[in-house]
Amino acid sequence: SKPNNQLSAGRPSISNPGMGEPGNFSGNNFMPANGLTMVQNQVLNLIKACPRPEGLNFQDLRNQLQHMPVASIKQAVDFLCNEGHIYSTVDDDHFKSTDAE
Amino acid sequence: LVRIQRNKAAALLRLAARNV
Repeated sequence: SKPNNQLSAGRPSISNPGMGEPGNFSGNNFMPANGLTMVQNQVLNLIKACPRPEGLNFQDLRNQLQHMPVASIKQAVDFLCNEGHIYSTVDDDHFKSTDAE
Repeated sequence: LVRIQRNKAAALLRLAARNV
C-alpha cells in the first residue's frame, strides 16, 4: 500500500499570496470561522469589498475566484442570499452585502 | 429600485431571524 503523506485532508489548502484580505481563511472547507465555509466567506468578502452602489456582479465574482468552479460560487451566493448576508440588486446577477460592519 | 429596497429589507429580515 502507498504511504499517504501526512496532509491527507480532502482538499489541498490554497494559499493566496496575492490577496491582501485581512480576514484569514483556514484552508479547510469544513472549518467555518463564523458559520460559513471558506468559499462562502470569500464570496461574502468580495461582495462586501465592492464599492459600487449596484453591488458586485456575478461575472466579477467569477473572475476573481477563478480557482473555484462556477457551481461552487453559485452555491455560495445562493446560501448567502438565503441567510440574508447578501441580496440581489438591479438584477439577479448583482449582489450587495447586508453586513454593514 | 423598489425591488432593491425590497430585496434588502427581505435580506435584513432573514439575517435578523438567523441572529435571534
